Amino acid sequence: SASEKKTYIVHVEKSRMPATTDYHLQRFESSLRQVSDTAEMMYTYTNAAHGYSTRLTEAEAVALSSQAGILSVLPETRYELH
Amino acid sequence: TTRTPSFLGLDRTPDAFPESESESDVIVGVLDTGVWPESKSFDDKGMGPVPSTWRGTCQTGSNFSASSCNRKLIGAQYFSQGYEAVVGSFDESHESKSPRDGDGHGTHTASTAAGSPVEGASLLGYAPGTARGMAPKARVAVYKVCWTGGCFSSDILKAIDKAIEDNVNVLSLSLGGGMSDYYRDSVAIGAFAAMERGILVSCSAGNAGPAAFSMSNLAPWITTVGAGTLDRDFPAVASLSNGKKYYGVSLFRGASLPQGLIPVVYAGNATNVTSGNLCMTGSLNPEKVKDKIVLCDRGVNARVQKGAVVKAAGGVGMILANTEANGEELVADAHLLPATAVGQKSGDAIRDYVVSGSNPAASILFEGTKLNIQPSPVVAAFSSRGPNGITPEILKPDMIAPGVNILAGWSGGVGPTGVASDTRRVEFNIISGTSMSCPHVSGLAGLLKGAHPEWSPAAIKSALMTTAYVSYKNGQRLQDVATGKPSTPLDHGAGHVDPVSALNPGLVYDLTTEDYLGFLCALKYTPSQISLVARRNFSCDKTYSLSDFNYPSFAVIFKTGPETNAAGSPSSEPVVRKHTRTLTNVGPPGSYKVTIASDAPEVKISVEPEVLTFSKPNEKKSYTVTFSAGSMPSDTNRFARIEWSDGKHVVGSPVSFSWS
Repeated sequence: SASEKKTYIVHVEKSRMPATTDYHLQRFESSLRQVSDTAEMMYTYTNAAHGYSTRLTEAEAVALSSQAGILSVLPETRYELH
Repeated sequence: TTRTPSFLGLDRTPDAFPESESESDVIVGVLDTGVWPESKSFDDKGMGPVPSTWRGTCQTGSNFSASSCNRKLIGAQYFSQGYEAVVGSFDESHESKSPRDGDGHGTHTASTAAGSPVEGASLLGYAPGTARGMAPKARVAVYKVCWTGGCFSSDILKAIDKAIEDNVNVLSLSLGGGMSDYYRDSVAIGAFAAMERGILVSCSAGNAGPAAFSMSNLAPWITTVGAGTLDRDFPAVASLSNGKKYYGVSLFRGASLPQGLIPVVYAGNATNVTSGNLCMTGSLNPEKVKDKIVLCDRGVNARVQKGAVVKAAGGVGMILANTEANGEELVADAHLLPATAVGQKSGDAIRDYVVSGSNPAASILFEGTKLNIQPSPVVAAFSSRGPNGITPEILKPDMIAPGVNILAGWSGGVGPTGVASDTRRVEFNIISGTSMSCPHVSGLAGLLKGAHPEWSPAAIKSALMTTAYVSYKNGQRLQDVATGKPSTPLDHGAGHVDPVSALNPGLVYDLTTEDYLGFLCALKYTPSQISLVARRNFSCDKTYSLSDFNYPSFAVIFKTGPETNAAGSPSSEPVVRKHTRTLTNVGPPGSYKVTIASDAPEVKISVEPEVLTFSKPNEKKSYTVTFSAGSMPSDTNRFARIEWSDGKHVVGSPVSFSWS
């Protein structure tokens, strides 16, 4: 359904601002709050990627992906053992 | 791994990898199903203090405490938020919310990469010997990202994020998720960041072979590993009442079949359901299989599950027949009842005999462990194959390594077959897959990192690739079990890994982060896509060419239609492709001469210059290869090999030509 939430990995453009953890978190939080009051960050990524993962509805994901500074909102992928 | 060290030559040349402390400074991170810390493969006897570079932790959780780690298993963490978000609450009666491995796969891969030597290892007496990882002195850091419901990208990306922070040197990922562009693939994105930090990322190619375009983990900054066999087998012969014998394999240990010949029935004739020939759960009619050997066709459900189904229905034995999908590939399993797996040809013959004969009967003779099986290695049928479905200009897989019937450590929480009814518990298990070949290369990369701490991930990968072999000692080419014919670079990449030669490759094809950024530019990635993969703004401000990307192999693409000349008219002239490479000297001064071996008479190949002379360490020299060819039918593939040699070192590169 439209209200069903799925996991997304949100890749955020890296800012030229100082790379402090607090700054990153504030920036991530601020972008997320603009599309959802309830969504919470599951993980933040600082080394392997620049962004976070969260649970969003499809509409929220679309809204987030159109925000400035958001590079991509990628749906969760399931990998399998080989 | 009671056989792979000797198969790879590691035991015959102990001086090649000197007893140095540098290997013990290497940390191999394994993203998998966790670890069984009590496995003897993680015994830390004789190991020195944990490397000062290590920043990771030993995370506690259900049935896993800080004391579960030691100087061998220096880190263990789990990442479950992505998984939990999908499945809801954890069923802790089913799986541990901790780094503990309830599956076995993670313990197997971690011990294959860097397990301590364990004497007297075997699976139920099969494959006896000393089991050891490829880098036995290296440290292991486990990142549990795979759960009973799968491995989720948000967890995987966080684990890579943490592994980078923890300062691992090698990352081993025996998992994959199909084929998607690099900027959509969390493993590719995370691996790029790891590469930048000097971490070699080794991934399995996948088990979707022998179909073409079946690989995953295709990014050029990843080392992609296919699977080959060992020179070891576990024969179990099916003898029929018509006097014919058919060779199969099995790891069954237990009460033998009754003496003499036993009635045998084809599962397809002992069922009332469609696909009953596959021995699916509940599909067999007990009245028709009781006290009989059942012939089941391979496919759909797990091989060992079929044995459990036969046993549950009252059968006393099983012959498991390959179909066209698997051909002659034989994968041994620790079945729950006397069983043997036979190839397609044998399976067809046995099926004909069983369904057309009157009172068909058979017996199965288990012959144990046989060594020195030749030819070996052969490319496993299941090993995923090229061409590269994302970037055809990059040849994948990069190499093959042992991945069939590999013995390594196992979880104490599950039987060797993994099926619920298997109550046996074993310290070691024998399983197959590119999951098993990947950690072989991860461990070998750790060995090289220990020997050459200054080498980049690309240099280590180059050393492993350019020294890989493509022919047997008798000069015959490596074979592909899927066809019974010589394998090609689309099957085996640069060839089968040869770690002793890789230690001293002479020359390497090195690559820096800038080179990989140039690669992304050559792919015409948008600034946003580049930023996604590389976490930075990068301007593609010059002309970039995939043909000049300094990869250790060549994939040359020709178009099938007539190319146009300068005037825009169809040209009848041969199409010319020029590829430039740069070699870096990591050996003594020397003069290297090029030789070309080609199976492609349609392609003219020339190299300029033909001799490269290196007078000092780290000196770089470039060369250009010109390939010219006319039109060929679409999907035609041809192959060649370019080798540089100073008489002592051979620096080989496979070449694939594709017309599309």
